[in-house]
Amino acid sequence: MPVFHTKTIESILEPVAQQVSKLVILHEEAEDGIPMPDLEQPVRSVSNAVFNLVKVGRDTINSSDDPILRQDMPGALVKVERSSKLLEEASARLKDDPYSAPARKLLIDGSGGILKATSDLLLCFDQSEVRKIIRECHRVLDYLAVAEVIETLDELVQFLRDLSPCLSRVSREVSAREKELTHQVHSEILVRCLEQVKTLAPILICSMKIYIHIVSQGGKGAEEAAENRNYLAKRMTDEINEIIRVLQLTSYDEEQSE
Amino acid sequence: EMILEAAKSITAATSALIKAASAAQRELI
Repeated sequence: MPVFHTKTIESILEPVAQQVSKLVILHEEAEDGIPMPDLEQPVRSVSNAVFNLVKVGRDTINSSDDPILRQDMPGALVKVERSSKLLEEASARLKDDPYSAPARKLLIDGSGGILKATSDLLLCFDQSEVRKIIRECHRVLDYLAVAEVIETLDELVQFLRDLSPCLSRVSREVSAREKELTHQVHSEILVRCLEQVKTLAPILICSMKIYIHIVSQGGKGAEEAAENRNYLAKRMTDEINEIIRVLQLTSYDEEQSE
Repeated sequence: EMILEAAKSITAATSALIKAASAAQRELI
């Protein structure tokens, strides 16, 4: 059984994955077979659903500004269509010969192909959604990179105005993503990193305020205050980078690396 | 969202097809 790395993908594909496995076993156990029923109607329902998916998929491709999705999704759509054709061919052949073994093989190949291609398509879509979250993370990284050049309270206010909405979006989206993952370890890392970011953010702002105050007073300790601020910005940067790394992982990646 | 709904329709239709195809075999076994 394949491993699905989000709960949404799992809920869509797992029931049919189980049935495809059962279908293969049933046909192996019933080698001599009995006549296959007329499958024209259920195959037509699959063809209609595939037609609709291809249409929705093309709309998604055309409206997306994600070059990777635009590159990968058409291939998955072609595979879904091909698998659907296999089912149509199986149905036509079984109508002529309800005992046909090659036609049963086509039926199994077509069903498995639909499962695999739909899985590829959903993964392609899902990864595109992940890249949207990663773009937000990179915005936060860009803001953190300028923490070192903030010298006045006005600049700090503007810095906060820029960073806060971005950080809120990252927090909301990563939190939602964490709940979606089927991989417990990945989910826990995201929770931990996000908690760290939330804890560090006000401390960083405080350290920036202290630095600005010391500089404006012309007093000693500006160097230490800058070091402390930079350390906090670096820690937040590390946590965001770890979030980006884990967001890109799928269970499949981990199995490969193992 | 529409992609997910369309994918759900495909898997539902494929499930129905497999059920129909398997029914006769189940009887045999």
